[in-house]
Amino acid sequence: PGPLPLVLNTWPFRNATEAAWRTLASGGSPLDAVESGCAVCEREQCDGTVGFGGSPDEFGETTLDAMIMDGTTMDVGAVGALRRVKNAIGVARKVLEYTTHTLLAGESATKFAESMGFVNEDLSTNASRALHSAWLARNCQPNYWRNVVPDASTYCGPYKPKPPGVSEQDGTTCKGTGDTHSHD
Amino acid sequence: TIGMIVIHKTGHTAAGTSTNGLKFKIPGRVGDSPVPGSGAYADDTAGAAAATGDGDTLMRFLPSYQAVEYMRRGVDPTIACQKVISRIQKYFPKFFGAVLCANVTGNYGAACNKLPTFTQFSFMVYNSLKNQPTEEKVDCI
Repeated sequence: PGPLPLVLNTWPFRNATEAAWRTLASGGSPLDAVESGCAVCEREQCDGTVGFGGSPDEFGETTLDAMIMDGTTMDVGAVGALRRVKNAIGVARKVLEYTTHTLLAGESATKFAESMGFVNEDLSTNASRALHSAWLARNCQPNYWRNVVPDASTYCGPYKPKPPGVSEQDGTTCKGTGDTHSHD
Repeated sequence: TIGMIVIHKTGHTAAGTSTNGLKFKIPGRVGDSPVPGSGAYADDTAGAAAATGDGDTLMRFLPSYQAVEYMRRGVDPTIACQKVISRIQKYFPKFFGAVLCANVTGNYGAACNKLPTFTQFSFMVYNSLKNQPTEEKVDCI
């Protein structure tokens, strides 16, 4: 058997590992450790794929996804497409502790977060705004549309469904292309 | 995306994720990370797992749940992770993804899908044998 306790996390986000370990060492629960470790990455915007100021959507907005699961009670709290609140894992923990739901999403999840005392604030930064502007300047490439007009592999939207009978557009614009530069 | 697994010395487990998702996503798009059983999964009676990568593909296979169920049957954590990656590979050979696995005795492993631009997956480990967080890497399969 391997030695316990154990903290593991994806990618070399060292500060997150350290924070989780410290939380355990000071008597925190595994849930506290997961929450504190992930919150470090939200604050530090770990490699731009966690937290505010990264991965703007087509409108230029950054939205956040997070979940936390208790392996003893099988209880879960999660938020999807959370808008305008930075501490997504903290909101997920509140969903777990103060509701019998599992997953809250979108604008209403923001209202729940505000009721739990979280600050409603802009998640964009100069960096995310620059990312979005550069994407618009590249005719919105890459994007996740297919079978639409205008041709999504060449133009920005707005898009409409391609009329029936017109030849199928290659659906692998971004799917399965091994694109490792944009991921969850 | 950060996916995290914590196992207390008492054997209690927890897992979680946090991400800002896919760049230039269609507004309203939610990835695999907040989906229990996909982004992460924890069960004191079997272990815990977490995943990262192309969430639109990953979430269809519930990789974290599947890895924990393999470990529930006694499969070694590294093998459990590899079996999950292989399962997805069959349908989407070029998907981008990696999975972390740990069983309740503290053994752990990881696996990832090999791509020309992704041949190794690096992750962080801290346990009572180490006096600081340690980066480890696995070769992708």
